Amino acid sequence: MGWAIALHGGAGDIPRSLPPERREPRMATLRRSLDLAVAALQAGRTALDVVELVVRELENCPHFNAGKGSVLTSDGTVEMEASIMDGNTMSCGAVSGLSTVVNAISLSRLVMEKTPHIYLGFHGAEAFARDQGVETRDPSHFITDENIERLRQAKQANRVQIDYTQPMKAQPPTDDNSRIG
Amino acid sequence: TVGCVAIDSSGNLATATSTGGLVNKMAGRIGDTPIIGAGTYANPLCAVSATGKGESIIRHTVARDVAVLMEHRGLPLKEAAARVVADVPRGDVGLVAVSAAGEVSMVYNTAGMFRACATEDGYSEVGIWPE
Repeated sequence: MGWAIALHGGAGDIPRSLPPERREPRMATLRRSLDLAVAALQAGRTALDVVELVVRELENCPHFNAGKGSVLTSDGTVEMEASIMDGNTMSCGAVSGLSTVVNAISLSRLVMEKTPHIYLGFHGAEAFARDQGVETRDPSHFITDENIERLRQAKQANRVQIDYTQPMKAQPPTDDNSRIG
Repeated sequence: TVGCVAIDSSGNLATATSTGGLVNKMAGRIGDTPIIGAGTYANPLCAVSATGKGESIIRHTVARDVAVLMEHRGLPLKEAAARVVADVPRGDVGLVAVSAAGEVSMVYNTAGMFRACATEDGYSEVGIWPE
């Protein structure tokens, strides 16, 4: 059947009324990422290289909830996480709790390839990132005005939001876990 | 959340997923994305990357279940993915997946999912909502 590729930028309550200025930058990044992937596969790059380069492209786009553009915790901080897995060898790597690493997906690949472990989190993952010399930035680099506003809305509504949840009126606290994610 | 799955010309499969998590999440909260078998999974049969509400995806071990239905029930990718997504609470999950046969599946039970795919035989798609 030859090569094949599929990618996503998040699922959720995406309204059909999404204005063009919110929709087009995301669609343009999806198309650009798809073109990158097809060219890489046609050039004979491995599936592992291709999924990493596509996710890096999406992490670097501020319109998606990963890397730059990550949504904010209740403390107003970013905690990024990622994982990667090779189907043939079932090798895998994962990281959590990152606040300075520009491409979490590449750090997860380094965990897979350079450590005997699968998963590193928080300060251990940050120390490994410095040790490996991956690109890091000040946490403020990842925070966008749009996500500051989204956090404000979520706090006002006293709920957590998955990608693209639309602002709602303040909800009375319920006893399900929607208030704490 | 963003993710990508691929099979290359040599038949190797891989998956990658990355996220900032949930808006207003508690500090220290881990979602499905870094949990192998929940938001991300690949074996020699298929590669899967999921997105949505992490707590639901973890409970339903979404990515691994797609592979299990293929492996143990012999379901084709599209049917396996559709069945797994149908079992997760509505509005909580979407996923992209490829199989060793080069099939592609992009399925979700939310209002929409930003998605794109292409195959060597020339098919490609970029979309948000159900066609």
